[in-house]
Amino acid sequence: FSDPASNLGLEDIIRKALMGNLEERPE
Amino acid sequence: SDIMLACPMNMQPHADPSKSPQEIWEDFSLSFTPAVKEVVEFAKHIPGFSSLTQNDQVTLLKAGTFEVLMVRFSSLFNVKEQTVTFISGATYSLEELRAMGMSEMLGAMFDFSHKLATLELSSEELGLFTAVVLVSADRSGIESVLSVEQLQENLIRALRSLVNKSTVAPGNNHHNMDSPRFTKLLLKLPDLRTLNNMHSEKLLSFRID
Repeated sequence: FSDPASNLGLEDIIRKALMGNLEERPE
Repeated sequence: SDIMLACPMNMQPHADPSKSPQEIWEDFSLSFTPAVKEVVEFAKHIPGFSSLTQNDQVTLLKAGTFEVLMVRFSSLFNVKEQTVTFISGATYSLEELRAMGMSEMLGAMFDFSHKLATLELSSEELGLFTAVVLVSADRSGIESVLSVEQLQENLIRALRSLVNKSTVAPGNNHHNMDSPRFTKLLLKLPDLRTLNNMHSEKLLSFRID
């Protein structure tokens, strides 16, 4: 757990938002 | 036992006890996703940001999103009333927040919010300052440091010009001198780094728990 941002799934959200295709994440 | 993620970006800081830690974590993620998306949209509108490599854009956003949100939502910290309003609209007192485990960081966050508010930034100044917060060439993992440095310098120059213009009285010809307001504003950058580090430690402790 050395990278809190990765733990939060932040990178995934950021990459999708940058590409303009952020979709609702499944619950 | 009760799980509490006392973050202003969390719609449900008091988690449903019937949910698993994984589900609670996912609910939290869904809570802050719109705010993160707004930060990304903000970044896209910074002139020159989209010209950086995609990896550098991601690196800057990963490292700086907390700091941008801290600036953006600093008004949620009511220093006078000693309360914090979460994005859900719920307002919590200092005692409630401490009971929720938000102790060590809280004072530093109030302090930052108070100092930022005293600078009385216009929306234009706040926007440019936020861009400077995000475009920091010293974040670890930057591939093209020169490109980020160049953009950072341009943004700081624009911020300096804007803040000095609004602060220095007409007729004052000390063009080479920065206004104390600009200096104070730049000193908020290391404060934000400290808060970011504290926040990361907090997140780590939650994940390990």
